Amino acid sequence: GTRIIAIANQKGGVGKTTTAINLATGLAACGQKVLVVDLDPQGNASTGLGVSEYEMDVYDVLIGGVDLTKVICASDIPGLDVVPASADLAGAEIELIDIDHREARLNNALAPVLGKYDYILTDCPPALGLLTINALVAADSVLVPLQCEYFALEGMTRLMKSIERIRRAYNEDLDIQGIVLTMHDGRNNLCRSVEAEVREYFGDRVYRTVIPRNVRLSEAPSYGVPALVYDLACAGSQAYARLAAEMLRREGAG
Amino acid sequence: GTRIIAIANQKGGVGKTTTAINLATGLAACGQKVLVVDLDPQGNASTGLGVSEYEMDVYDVLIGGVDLTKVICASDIPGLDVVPASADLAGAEIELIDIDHREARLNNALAPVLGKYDYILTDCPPALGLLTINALVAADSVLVPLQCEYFALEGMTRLMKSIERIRRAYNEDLDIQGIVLTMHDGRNNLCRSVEAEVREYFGDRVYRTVIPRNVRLSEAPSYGVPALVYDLACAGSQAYARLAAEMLRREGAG
Ligand SMILES: Nc1ncnc2c1ncn2[C@@H]1O[C@H](COP(=O)(O)OP(=O)(O)OP(=O)(O)O)[C@@H](O)[C@H]1O
Ligand SMILES: Nc1ncnc2c1ncn2[C@@H]1O[C@H](COP(=O)(O)OP(=O)(O)OP(=O)(O)O)[C@@H](O)[C@H]1O
Ligand SMILES: [Mg+2]
Ligand SMILES: [Mg+2]
Repeated sequence: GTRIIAIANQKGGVGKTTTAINLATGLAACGQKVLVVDLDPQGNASTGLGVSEYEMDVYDVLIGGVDLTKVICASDIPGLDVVPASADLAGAEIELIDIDHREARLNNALAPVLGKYDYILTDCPPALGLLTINALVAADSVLVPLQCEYFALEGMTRLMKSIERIRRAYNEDLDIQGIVLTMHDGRNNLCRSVEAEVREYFGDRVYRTVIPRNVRLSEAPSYGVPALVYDLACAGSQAYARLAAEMLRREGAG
Repeated sequence: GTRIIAIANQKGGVGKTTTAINLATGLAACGQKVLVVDLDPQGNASTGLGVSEYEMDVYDVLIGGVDLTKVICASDIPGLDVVPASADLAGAEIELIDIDHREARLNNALAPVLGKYDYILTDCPPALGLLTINALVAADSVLVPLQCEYFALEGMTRLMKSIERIRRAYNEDLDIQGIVLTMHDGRNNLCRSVEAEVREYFGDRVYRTVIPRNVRLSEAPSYGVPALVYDLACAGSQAYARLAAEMLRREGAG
């Protein structure tokens, strides 16, 4: 069956989009069929995957009730498709308020494509509003990119409470798929002490694979390609390839 | 009179809060009376300024109509006060929808404190929702922290359009106070090329002072003090002190 994973963290700039793009590419490179759903009005996952010319996007699905299969775009990566986002999506948070079952719009929209993909990854905006809630209601589990910084650590409590609230109210199977440490710099004391605290508190839920700070990861989006395509040999790409493998092992272990 | 400056950028993690905390401290160190309004449900500006025990916060002002003077907290920095935020604020985006003049709640709430402060800085969440809109409607000008990265640059068009929309609809005096380059690393090609592009396009609106990437800036919040207090001699603090001086020169030049 299809596994739906929300990539979420309300803290801004922690590597949600970079993880969605490069983990999806890593999974596709392992022969998985993957769909990335861009739920962020910034549309960074869409441009980072080279998808730019589209007439309809996820806004039309959530608000207009358009069939999701009509807005799927192929990326240049074999086995990797994208449901793009546009700036209209910023209005969706307000427009969703008056719609019935507003929290389940994405969940219902994904029904026709279940079985066609091995993984569906949703890239969330930096907030706990109705777009992220839609992602959490539709998801089997949540992958949390975590920057080893104080403000990012401080935000984890709120994120865990929100996930718990969604689990109780809408999605009893929702669990934490894993926590991925991003922009990691082992020479930095703060980073090492945040890592130690996170591993102590969250234990095995923290991936062994750590994503290093690596400028090549931030250069790739300006060429509209994932880092694994831009520079497969760099430390950042290698880390995301390892992350994909570790995820498959964890998923396989069921 | 009092100058109200919104520190805004919908891109996450670009240094909005770090700029709000350390620019406010730099201005206070120059003898200015400063109020920081934390409009982010993450509450990072509140904890970064060491303000943690409070009964009411900006949520009670925006939604409950409580007098803003009742929620002002003194910080440990002479001349620097804080209107703190709490996680309740996340609900405000939805609760504001049905309130009259929802976009002007902060603007109206600040009226009683005009004249008591030289500067009011509002720290915005990473979104263009009703909280950021409230900050833009209340503001005389917008200070935009900009990370020299591709996704951050890509978001500038949308931000400028939003500011223009607010100017036309609600606040005809709103202008761009300045753009501050943050987490700058001169050895990084991407960073240098983004800087060149930004300076070419925005000209004098880009501050000469550039904030370098400096780990001491990210260590300070874990002690609940601004970097200027934690380590005044470090490159990050020195840059924010220069930024405060450059801002005063710009404002004085009127
Ligand atoms: N491991 C890394 N090393 C270096 N740069 C990185 C790394 N991961 C991400 N970046 C860069 O850091 C910035 C923030 O990352 P990204 O945009 O993926 O975070 P995000 O959580 O999706 O942000 P937002 O909250 O705005 O959606 C981007 O410019 C990205 O290119
Ligand atoms: N110049 C800098 N050098 C090194 N680290 C920095 C610098 N500026 C900010 N940081 C760190 O980077 C992270 C992001 O900064 P900050 O939280 O201020 O951004 P923000 O735009 O307020 O984020 P959000 O969008 O989540 O509100 C924080 O952990 C902060 O400590
Ligand atoms: Mg993102
Ligand atoms: Mg912030």
